[in-house]
Amino acid sequence: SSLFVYPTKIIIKTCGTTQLLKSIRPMIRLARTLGLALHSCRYSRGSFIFPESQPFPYTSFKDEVVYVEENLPKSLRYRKASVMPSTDPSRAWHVFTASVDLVPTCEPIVFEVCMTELDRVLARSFFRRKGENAKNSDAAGKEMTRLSGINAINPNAFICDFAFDPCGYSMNGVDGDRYSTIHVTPEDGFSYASFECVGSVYDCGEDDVAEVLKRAVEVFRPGNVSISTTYGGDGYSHEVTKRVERVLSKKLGLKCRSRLMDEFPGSGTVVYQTFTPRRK
Amino acid sequence: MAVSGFEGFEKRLELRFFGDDPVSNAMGLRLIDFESLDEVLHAVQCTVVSAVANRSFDAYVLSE
Repeated sequence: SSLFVYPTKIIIKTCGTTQLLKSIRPMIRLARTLGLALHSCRYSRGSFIFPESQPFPYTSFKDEVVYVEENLPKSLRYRKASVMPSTDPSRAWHVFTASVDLVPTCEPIVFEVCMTELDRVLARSFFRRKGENAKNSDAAGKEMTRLSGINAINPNAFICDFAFDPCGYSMNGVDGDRYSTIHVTPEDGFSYASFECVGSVYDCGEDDVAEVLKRAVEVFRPGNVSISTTYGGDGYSHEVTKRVERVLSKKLGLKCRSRLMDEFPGSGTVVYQTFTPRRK
Repeated sequence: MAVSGFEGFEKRLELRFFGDDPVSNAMGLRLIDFESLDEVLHAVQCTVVSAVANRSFDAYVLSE
């Protein structure tokens, strides 16, 4: 899980049965002591792998939306909740947004990648080796970063990594004002990895977002990939969507199985794409 | 839930704020002390295991 704190923005991403939405009210309260008021809220997630284990209000997306709305100021009046389906009924994308303004603020594009069925050999990099227990979690995390090739996704980023015991990995990447994050659980049968980063339609060359996403997916060679792309003030770029599909197809053999777009008042446009290997 | 207690797909929350005088308070939310952040994370059921910061933002790796 990760937390990013900017001067006027906070991003919290948690897995397991965490109670993420309980952070809304205290964060609004803390911000108020600094003279800051809430401008917008965005909650998103994929379909839970073990939905029956999630505590209230995560029992259904509808319950989550009710809970969030009860904790938001009335000034955030432009609101929308949407479940974006894919060809696989168990892989939908859930988004709720609320904003004070109807027009989105100019923000970088956010890419959220979810991967399941990780390549078994590559996933081994995220297990701590026997006899390595004495090594601290930071040192073990650095080794996982290097062995897996995560350090090559963005060579300019400073990486803060952590290895869990006996397996699992989290890292945050820091590159100027841009963050990235990866979370991995490598256990066969329910292996999962996520990658998230920000970018711009103007990034090119090694920084081209399609290339960055390709390098991230290549670390895990997963059986299923979904990419949610959120466009704020820059507006939707169909070229980015198509370029991601071209690069993942040409270089990783991943075929786009579904693509859906939805607009959120005051919060921009979300594109949800799912991929599986062409041979599947 | 799996034996390991694992649930892969994350929940993600993004909150954006605005102030009357952003120039005089350029650090904004970054001025929140660690104890207060830790209390929020306690409610969420996470703790900080690693942290890094630069001129633009603070990044924390959490326990879950």
